[in-house]
Parts: sequence; structure tokens; C-alpha cells
Amino acid sequence: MGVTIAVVNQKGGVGKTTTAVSLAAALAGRGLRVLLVDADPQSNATSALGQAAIRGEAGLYESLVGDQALGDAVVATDTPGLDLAPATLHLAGAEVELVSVMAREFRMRRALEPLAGRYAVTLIDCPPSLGLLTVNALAAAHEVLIPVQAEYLALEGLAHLSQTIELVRRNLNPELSVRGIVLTMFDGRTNLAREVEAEVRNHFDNTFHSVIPRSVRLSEAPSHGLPIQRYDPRSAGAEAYERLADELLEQLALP
Amino acid sequence: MGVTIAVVNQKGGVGKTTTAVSLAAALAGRGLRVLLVDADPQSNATSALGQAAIRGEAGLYESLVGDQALGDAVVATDTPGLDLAPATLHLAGAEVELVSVMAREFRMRRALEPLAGRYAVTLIDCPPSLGLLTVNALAAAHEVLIPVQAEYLALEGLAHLSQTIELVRRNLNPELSVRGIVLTMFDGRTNLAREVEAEVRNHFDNTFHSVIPRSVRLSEAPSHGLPIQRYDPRSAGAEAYERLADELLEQLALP
Ligand SMILES: Nc1ncnc2c1ncn2[C@@H]1O[C@H](COP(=O)(O)OP(=O)(O)OP(=O)(O)O)[C@@H](O)[C@H]1O
Ligand SMILES: Nc1ncnc2c1ncn2[C@@H]1O[C@H](COP(=O)(O)OP(=O)(O)OP(=O)(O)O)[C@@H](O)[C@H]1O
Ligand SMILES: [Mg+2]
Ligand SMILES: [Mg+2]
Repeated sequence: MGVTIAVVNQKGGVGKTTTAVSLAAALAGRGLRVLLVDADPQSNATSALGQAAIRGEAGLYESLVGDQALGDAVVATDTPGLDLAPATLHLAGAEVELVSVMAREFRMRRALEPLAGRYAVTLIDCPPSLGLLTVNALAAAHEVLIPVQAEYLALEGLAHLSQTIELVRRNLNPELSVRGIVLTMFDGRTNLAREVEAEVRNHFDNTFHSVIPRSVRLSEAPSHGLPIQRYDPRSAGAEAYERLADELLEQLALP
Repeated sequence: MGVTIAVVNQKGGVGKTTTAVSLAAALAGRGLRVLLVDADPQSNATSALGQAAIRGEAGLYESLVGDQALGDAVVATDTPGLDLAPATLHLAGAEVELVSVMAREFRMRRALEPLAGRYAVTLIDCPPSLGLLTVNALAAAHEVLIPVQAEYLALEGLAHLSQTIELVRRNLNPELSVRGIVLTMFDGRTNLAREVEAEVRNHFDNTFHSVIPRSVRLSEAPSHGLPIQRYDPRSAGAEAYERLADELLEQLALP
């Protein structure tokens, strides 16, 4: 029985996709079977792993709105041990279409249930909103990972995010817990980054020790369709996500 | 009769809020009366101008879902000539609540109509999605301004954004046109930024000449509740938005 982790933050551009992809690859690199679910209509995680967002066949959208088995849409990636449930272009319409579907918040949970036994870790990359796709991911997950960019505006939404997670825990998924906050795009030369770090560690005692530095190699990797471990394994970004994987595995007490 | 410009990009963290706030302040600095509408539930534009997201009183949410006059919610800011229609916390619920409201896509347009005569320029800061709030902004606007971060992942969504703008033009707002693309967070030292710039200028001939450099002063300004022109008027970021304002005014043939 594996663990499902939703990577969530409604603030845009804070490193959700980069964290989901890089962490998934780091965990697969340790011999774990990992599934990455791309629940963002932008399908950035799908293209960052070199896959094309599904046009014709069934994908996540068809499993949420229809009854298509998600397992049929799962593809292997270039990284051994890492599979992907790609986003489909129609996913953008799912937020509105799901509004009137029965048990709308549980569609993703139902779609993932048949796959749970196959993977040690399932990561869900979420869009920058707290709409029905993100609520579906929170209802399907055991834990939440919150990337926070070391910038002022990224702090603002954390209270709202915590409230939403609490609402989901009370109404949809009692076992949901916050695994932790990961500081991203950290530039230690600026006062702002250090101030934000101090503020975050002060308010959230489950902030990971590993901090992801700002590193241009991380932003280049998606254009090659490769996770950072395959694009530039010795870069500061790759090493930081390796440390994060170590910390996470220690906490999860996974091999 | 003023011009209404929606600042839109579903990709998160590309500089929509920073562009809307900085441009609004630069235009107000030239003696124009400017209204900034914060249509993002994160209410970043509201706090970047030193205001608090409205808790009790009526704001944009009440004008979209109810019949409250938006003019009652407009506040003056520290920048002379710049008014703000603040976001309200309930705005997060508007995407779902608007789904079953009559003429749901035109609620923002109706709310802004009584205010049109008072402002030379109205800028609407949008959330990182193509949901009903953004569609409302596109239906209410004459023009669209698209900030694009000089990064690979930011390129991916432009085709989807263009399609959505075309759909709105055909079904909701025939006079909508794209004013242009603004490259943001541009770090000329990286190949990636130069490649993205070449790609964008190649595909979109209405890309502004003015490019906004990556500048930590821009990301510090919101923590002081000030637009960059008041926080650090001689910074590279402030000067870049001044040039952008010049270019925009030339194109709009405004004084
Ligand atoms: N540590 C880092 N250093 C430098 N660039 C980074 C880093 N992490 C992410 N990036 C880049 O910053 C941009 C935003 O990151 P990313 O797309 O992962 O954020 P996101 O939260 O998934 O965005 P969205 O809200 O649109 O889903 C991307 O262009 C990415 O390549
Ligand atoms: N030119 C710049 N140089 C450095 N930092 C910048 C620049 N423009 C914006 N930022 C910072 O980058 C982050 C993202 O910018 P901003 O919040 O304006 O983007 P956005 O597109 O409005 O995000 P969202 O999608 O969440 O609405 C913020 O922390 C902001 O302060
Ligand atoms: Mg993403
Ligand atoms: Mg914004």
C-alpha cells in the first residue's frame, strides 16, 4: 500500500511542477515505483517528462468525468520506475463540468484506487487554484506537500491554503495531513529570501530542512523533456531534490 | 470613454500582478485616472497596493454574484490618480457560484460599465486560470495584455490562451483584441531567456519592445505595500515599466 502526496499551492509559479517532477525522479532513482499524476490542465508535468498531452485517447479527464480506467492512460517515462498519468487537454473544462457530477470531489480518488497497490509513492501535480481539480487531489491524497517560493507574495496565500486543507480534512478526507513545506527558488544573496525563510520556519514547524536553490538548470530541464536528474545530475538543483527525497523517505520510513 | 485592459496568463507566477500594479502606477504617474480591478482571489494586487482584502463589506465578489454597485467598493490608493477595486475573500467561491448565474460571463462587464467614464485606463489583474473569473475579465475588456516569463514552461500555454481569447471574441466580446505580449523576469545572462525571447518575437509580432528585467526590488515592493515607482523609482524594474507605459500610450494614442 503506497502513499499518495498532493503537491499543492494556489499561488502560481512557485515550483509545484518542478518539485513534483524532480522529486518523482529522485524517488524512482532509489528503486521505488513512482506514479506522477498531472492534474493541471497546463500539462507542464507531462511535457517536462517528454510526453505529449493526450489529444485523442482517454486520460485523466476521461477518468474524472467519465468511467475510463486511469490505468489505461498511464505511460512509462524515460526514467526507470517512474510512470505518468498524463493530463489531457480537456482537463481545462473539468472544473466546470465536475460541478454537477455525483460525488464530484471523489472522482480522482476513485480513479486512483485501482492503481494504489502498484506504486510506493504517487505524486499529484496540481494547478494554481483551489478549485475542484485541487480539491479532488486533496480528497485522494494521504499527505500534502506545499512548495513555497522564497518571495513575499507567496506567503500571502498560505493561510487560505491551510484553511482549505482543513475543510477537506473535515468534510472529505479525515486522514489528510500536511507532510511539509518546501522552500523553492531560494536565492541566499537576497534579504527577502532569508526573511521569507525565517517567517515560514517560524510559522510552520514542518518545513523541510532541504531548501531548493534558484538554479537556471532546473528551468532548462523541461525544454529537454527530462527531469533534472537526467538533464544535469550534478547541478545544485538536482542535489537539492536528492536531499529532499532523503528527508522525505526518512519521514515516511520507506526503504 | 476609457480603455479596459485584462492582464491574463493561465501560467502561474509570470508577473501578471506585478505588471498590472506597476503599469497602473506608471500610467497614473502621467496624470491619467486609472482603475485597477483585482479579480484574483489571492488578492495580491490588493495587498501590493497596501490595502487589505475586504472581509465584511461589499467588493468585487458582491458585484459579480449579487447586485452591489462596484463603485461603492472602489478605494483610492497612496498613488495619486490610481484607484483600486479590491478583491474580496469570497472571490474564491465565485468560479463555482457563477456557473449557474444568468449571463454569468457578463457580470464583470455590467459591474464595470457605470465606472467606465471616470477612468482613462482600467486594468484587470486575473488569476492563473482560464475559468469564469478570467472569462469575465476577457468579456469586459477591450484589450488583453499577456505577461510571459522568459522561461520554457511559460511558452507552453500560449496557444491555449490564444484559443480561449478567440473563443471569447467569437462568443462574448467581438471587440476584444490582444494589445501585446510583455516579456518579464528577463535575465539576459542566460541562454534560456534569449531563446524564449526569440521564440516569442518570432510567433507574436505584437510583443512589446520593452522587456522587464528580473529585479529583486520588484519582488520586495509588495512587502511594503507600494508600487515600484514609490518603493524604488530608480530601479531597473521601475524604469522598465515606465518604458512599457510610454510604448502603450503611444499605441493607444492617449495623451
Ligand atoms: N529552483 C528553481 N530555480 C530556477 N527556476 C525554477 C526553479 N523551480 C522552478 N523554476 C522555474 O520557474 C518557473 C515556475 O516553476 P513551475 O512551473 O514548476 O511552478 P508551478 O508552481 O508548477 O507553476 P504553476 O502555478 O503555473 O503550475 C518554471 O519556468 C520553472 O522552470
Ligand atoms: N521582473 C521581476 N523580477 C523579479 N521578481 C519578479 C518580477 N516580476 C515579478 N516578480 C516576483 O515573482 C513572483 C511572481 O510574480 P507575480 O505574483 O506578479 O506573478 P503572477 O503571474 O501575478 O502570479 P499568479 O499566477 O500567482 O497570479 C512574485 O513574488 C513577484 O514579486
Ligand atoms: Mg505547475
Ligand atoms: Mg497574480
